[in-house]
Amino acid sequence: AKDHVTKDEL
Amino acid sequence: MNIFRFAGDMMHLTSILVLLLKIYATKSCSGISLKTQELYALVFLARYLDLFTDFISVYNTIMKLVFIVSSTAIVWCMKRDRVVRRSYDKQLDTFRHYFLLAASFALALLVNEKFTFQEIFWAFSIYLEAVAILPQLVLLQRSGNVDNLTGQYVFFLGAYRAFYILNWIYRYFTETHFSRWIACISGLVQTALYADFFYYYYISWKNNTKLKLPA
Repeated sequence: AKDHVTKDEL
Repeated sequence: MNIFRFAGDMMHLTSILVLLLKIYATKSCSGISLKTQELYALVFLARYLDLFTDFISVYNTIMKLVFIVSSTAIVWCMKRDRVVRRSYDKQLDTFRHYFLLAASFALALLVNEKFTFQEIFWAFSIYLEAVAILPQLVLLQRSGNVDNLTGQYVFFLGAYRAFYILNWIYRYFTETHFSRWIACISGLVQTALYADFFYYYYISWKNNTKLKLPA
């Protein structure tokens, strides 16, 4: 898993 | 993607286009705070570190590039362009924005989703964006009269985060584990800072008078 939550917002 | 977020992004883009229009059409940046523009350039550079590592969508990537390029172009233009920089209100734009930088970074070290480089810089960009408008609002109060394009610029900039709050409410109710409390609380503070500007902007629009902020 990525070490950060993917930020899908600008 | 939902309509609130798309509307918010379009308002954000519009605010930048209005600012670019003002600077290029009038060849003047009077009434614009260079400090606020520098803070915004930092916000985008700190937030979009994942530009090349996380591909979300073409829209997401293009908008990130547009925000980074436009915000740095505005700072460069206000600092380097010989004609534009002459109209910069240097003696009015005296807000000590380094405090905003330091406070945002300190808070990001304390309050973040995960103590990693990327998450700390993301939280830093969120906190910094919430307060980045302060030098601009102070400058508007000091310079008294606000020209139309500058007023519209600040209006759209404030409206964009208000739509993001609607987006977070919508996502909270439609998505199972959606928790964006750092951005949400910061977004509420950010929009609240515009409250008095929105009030005077509405009054000036209703009475069809020039926008004036009380000193």
